[in-house]
Amino acid sequence: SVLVAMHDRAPQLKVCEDRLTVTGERGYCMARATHGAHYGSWFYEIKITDMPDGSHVRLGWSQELGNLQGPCGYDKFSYAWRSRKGTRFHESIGKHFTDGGYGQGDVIGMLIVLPKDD
Amino acid sequence: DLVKFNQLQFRKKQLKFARSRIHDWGLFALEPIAADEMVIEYVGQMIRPVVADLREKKYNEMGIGSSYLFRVDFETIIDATKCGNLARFINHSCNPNCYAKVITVEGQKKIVIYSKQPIDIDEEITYDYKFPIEDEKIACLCGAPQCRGYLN
Amino acid sequence: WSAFAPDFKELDENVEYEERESEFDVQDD
Repeated sequence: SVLVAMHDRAPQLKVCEDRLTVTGERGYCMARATHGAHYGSWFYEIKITDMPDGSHVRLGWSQELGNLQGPCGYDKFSYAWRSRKGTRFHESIGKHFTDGGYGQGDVIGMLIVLPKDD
Repeated sequence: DLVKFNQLQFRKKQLKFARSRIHDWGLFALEPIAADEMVIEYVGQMIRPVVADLREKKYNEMGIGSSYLFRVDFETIIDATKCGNLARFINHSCNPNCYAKVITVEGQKKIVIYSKQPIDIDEEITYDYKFPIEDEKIACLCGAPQCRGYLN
Repeated sequence: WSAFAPDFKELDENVEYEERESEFDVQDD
C-alpha cells in the first residue's frame, strides 16, 4: 500500500503513526510517497483533514530529484496545485489553474498520464 | 557557555564603527580586551539554507553580495544583511585577532566572536570568515604577511 | 553606521524569520 516515505521526505515534517498523514510547521518542504509511477495513468486522492488558519499546502507529483527542502513545484522536478487560490506551480512559477483554492474537508484527486517509453 | 554568554550581555565590549585600513569601514576596540574574551555576538535573522540560497541569488543581483550570511549548522543560517548588529561590520583577516564560534545557550545556537589574543584600544577587530572556496573570487585586502589573497 | 544601510533594522538578538507562503515563488498570478 502507498504510504508517506519515512526517508524520502524533509526530516522536519511530522508523519503520523499511520504514515498517511503529514504535518509541517515552519516554511514549505516536501514529503514523497513510498511508491512512484513510471509510465501509464495513475491516480491518487488526498483528504484535507485539517487546515489551521494561515496554513497552506501544495500537492502534486515529484521526481526523486525534487528538492525536499522546498515546496512541491519548486524546481523542474515537480508539479503542484496550491490550496491558496488554486494556483498551479512548476519551477516556482505560479499560473492560474482553478478559480479559488481548496481546503479542509476537500478530497483532492491527482492524475498523471505518463507515456510508455519503448 | 551560558555564564560566559551572560557576562557578554552585561560586559558588552565598547566597540566603535570607524574607517578601516582593510576595507572601507570596520569595528574597533574602545577598551583593551583580554585574550579569550567574548567580544560580540553575530546577530541577524535565522533562516533555512534553502531560503539563504534564494537570498544569496537576490543579493548578488542587487549587488549587495552574500557576505552577511553566516552558516550556523546544516539547518540554520544567520542573515545580517537587512537586520542585525555591529558584528556584521567586522572585517576578515588572514591573520585575525579574533575567531567565531557557535555556542548553544538555552537550546539556542549563537555565533559569538571571541578574542584570540589581547586587543588594544583602537585596534581593528578581525576574524577569519572561512568562506567556502568558490570560482568567483573576492580579493582579500587584509594586508597580513601570510594573506591568502582571497576571502573564498 | 546605520546610515550605510538605510532600511537596516538593528537587533539585539537573533530573530526567527517567518517564511511567507509565496517565499519560493518566482511569480504568482
